Amino acid sequence: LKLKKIELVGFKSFCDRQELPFNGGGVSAVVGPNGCGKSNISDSISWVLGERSAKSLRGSRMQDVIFNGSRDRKPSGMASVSLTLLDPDAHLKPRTALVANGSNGATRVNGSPNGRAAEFTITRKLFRSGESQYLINGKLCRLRDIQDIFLGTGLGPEHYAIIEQGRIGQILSSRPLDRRSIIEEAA
Amino acid sequence: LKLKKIELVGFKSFCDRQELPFNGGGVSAVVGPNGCGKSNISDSISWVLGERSAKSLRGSRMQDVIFNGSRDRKPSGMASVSLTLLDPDAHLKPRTALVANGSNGATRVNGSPNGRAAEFTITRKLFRSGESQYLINGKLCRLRDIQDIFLGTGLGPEHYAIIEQGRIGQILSSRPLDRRSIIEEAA
Amino acid sequence: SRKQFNEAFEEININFRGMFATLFGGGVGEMRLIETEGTSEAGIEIVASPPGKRLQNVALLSGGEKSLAAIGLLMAIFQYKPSPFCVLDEVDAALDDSNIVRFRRLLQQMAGQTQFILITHAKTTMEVAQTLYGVIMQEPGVSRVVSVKIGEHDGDAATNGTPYA
Amino acid sequence: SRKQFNEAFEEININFRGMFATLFGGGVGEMRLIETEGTSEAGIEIVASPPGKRLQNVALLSGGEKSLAAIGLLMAIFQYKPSPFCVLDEVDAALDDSNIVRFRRLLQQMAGQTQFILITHAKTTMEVAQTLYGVIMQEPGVSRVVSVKIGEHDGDAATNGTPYA
Ligand SMILES: Nc1ncnc2c1ncn2[C@@H]1O[C@H](COP(=O)(O)OP(=O)(O)OP(=O)(O)O)[C@@H](O)[C@H]1O
Ligand SMILES: Nc1ncnc2c1ncn2[C@@H]1O[C@H](COP(=O)(O)OP(=O)(O)OP(=O)(O)O)[C@@H](O)[C@H]1O
Ligand SMILES: [Mg+2]
Ligand SMILES: [Mg+2]
Repeated sequence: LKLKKIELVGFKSFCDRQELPFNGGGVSAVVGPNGCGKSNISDSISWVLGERSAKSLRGSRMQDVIFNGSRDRKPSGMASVSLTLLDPDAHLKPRTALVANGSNGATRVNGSPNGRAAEFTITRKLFRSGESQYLINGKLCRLRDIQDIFLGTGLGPEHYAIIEQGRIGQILSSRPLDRRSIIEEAA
Repeated sequence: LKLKKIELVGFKSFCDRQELPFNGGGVSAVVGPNGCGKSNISDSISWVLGERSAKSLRGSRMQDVIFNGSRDRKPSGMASVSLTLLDPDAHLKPRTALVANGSNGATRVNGSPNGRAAEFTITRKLFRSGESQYLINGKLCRLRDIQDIFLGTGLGPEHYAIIEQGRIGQILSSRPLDRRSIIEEAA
Repeated sequence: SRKQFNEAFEEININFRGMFATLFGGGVGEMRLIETEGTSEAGIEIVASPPGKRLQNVALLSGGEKSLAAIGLLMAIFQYKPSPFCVLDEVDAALDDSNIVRFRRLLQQMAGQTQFILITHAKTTMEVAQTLYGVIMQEPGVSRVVSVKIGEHDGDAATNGTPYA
Repeated sequence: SRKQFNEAFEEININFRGMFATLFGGGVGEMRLIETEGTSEAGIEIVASPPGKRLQNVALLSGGEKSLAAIGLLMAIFQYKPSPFCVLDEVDAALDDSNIVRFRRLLQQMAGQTQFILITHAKTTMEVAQTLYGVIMQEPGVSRVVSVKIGEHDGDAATNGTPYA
């Protein structure tokens, strides 16, 4: 799987729709002054991958991730984050095709039947009412369907591949069984 | 109170006796590469002021503060830290004079009877056996006597004037009653 | 005593509001007393809202904003009651360049009353020190300290002629 | 399955030993399975002893040493099973200049398999990026992103003639 694009709108300090395009691999750096929104981007990735705990996103309840207004802007009614990925071996991977093809309204992963690569977009929305939506390629699905795509990749429930600010120093002091679950996810 | 000198021997990575002299006030900076011993100096100050929790000093038991050996050195049998301070108003402050004069073997604070300033040294020692010693000007005293000197200065039990590595980011997320005890100590 | 606490609280709060405004160039930062369950004592809630941003849970603030606000609160307490000395271990780790400069300026302001001992990797922070303690481990596992006095002008006490103050 | 776990554990451990030796220039770093009360599953203990220092409780390590060891463990897992991408938010905050260089070198080594997204204030770390996302808040409280592609040579994709790879 390769990351192609992140889109945020109404998520935390990202009132207006903003995009991070990823073209080519390697290393990217997110930079800027204190409080400008860098960690919010990291939070948006954890969130669209299915983070359930508001506390892990520095909030007290999940609605805290919706843009709350600023000096010149009113609060938003909804937060939406989309992740676009490329699966170079979509035709080889029954799991991804199945999730995208399967029941619950999930849709076929984009790509020609004979083509190798397939691009797909996962989206998570949250409304002020508390109502949530999860989508694959614009079609409603369950949160489980999104999480299944990333099982065993480090972007699943343990998401050890996302290290939040301040957490790197905690890894060595984590509990023995917590570390076990990380290795288990990788296994 | 003014800080004049810190002396460490056998404390954590400070196998040999080392000294930090403070001449003149203002700002001092402790610098050096990762793992060279900077935070250990901060720990030594917390410790000599009476820190009771080994965990707050990153250890699991208090003996962890005794130099534990290195490639070329054997472990030490004892840790000792001394803090030398100047009290410019010793003659005005019954408390310091009393602690230093009082029972339990504490000794008179150095300084001429008519002089204003008085220099004194507090020392804490810990032996491998677990036996502890507290001294003021080389004479045995109780830990309480040392803590009494610093009550209400931010160097007392709450020691909010000592911010350990990683703790500054935690202050804003501390519990409401913990914050209260800090203000209470300052009051 | 409760009266003593309330007086200290009020004065430190006034200091904190001022500190916050200085460090953030505006915004609202203050303490509030809140009812706490299970005890008659009021707990302290911290409100911190940088300029232009809406007031919300302080947990949502960025790492740098939390550090800066905490530094402001600490200095507000020192303004009320200076400590003999204060040890700050890498409190600038999360600060960007412009906030490190604000932190430095604040240190220079407060240094008259309290002796600050900073542990830091940031060159900008080191520059404000009058004395540097270099800690080294030439022999593996064994720490040593070398102290170096810096003049108040241009890093050289000898050249400016004034005795080390 | 337990067999699957043990195989993964062994292989990640071999990687971690290597990572640790590289990042610390020696010393001993590895994982060990330990009996845990209340469960039949073994917990994982981490042993980390920089060169020349005696083995002891990892909690006693310095902030920078803990960060570096944790980075090594993470990379050891990625060596075994690369993630599609990885987000590292200010993991270099506690590292001194020479350890930041080691971290950079490690990133360049691992970047072929995993897309790294680094959030950082450190210029040295930024230099290893092929793309920079500058986040700004021109309007207070409202974030915007500007992305800038950096060429692989001298920060300018246009001058070296090779297409952005
Ligand atoms: N729901 C929300 N609505 C509006 N603004 C929000 C919301 N949640 C968080 N913020 C704002 O986002 C800012 C924090 O952003 P973020 O943590 O991404 O900063 P950062 O760029 O990582 O900074 P640092 O370098 O200090 O870590 C805070 O000022 C906070 O007020
Ligand atoms: N009892 C002890 N005996 C010997 N060495 C010890 C003892 N306790 C701690 N150490 C060593 O001291 C080192 C940590 O020192 P310290 O935390 O002061 O580093 P630091 O200079 O603050 O580094 P950083 O910049 O990474 O924060 C560790 O390598 C640890 O092994
Ligand atoms: Mg951040
Ligand atoms: Mg340290």
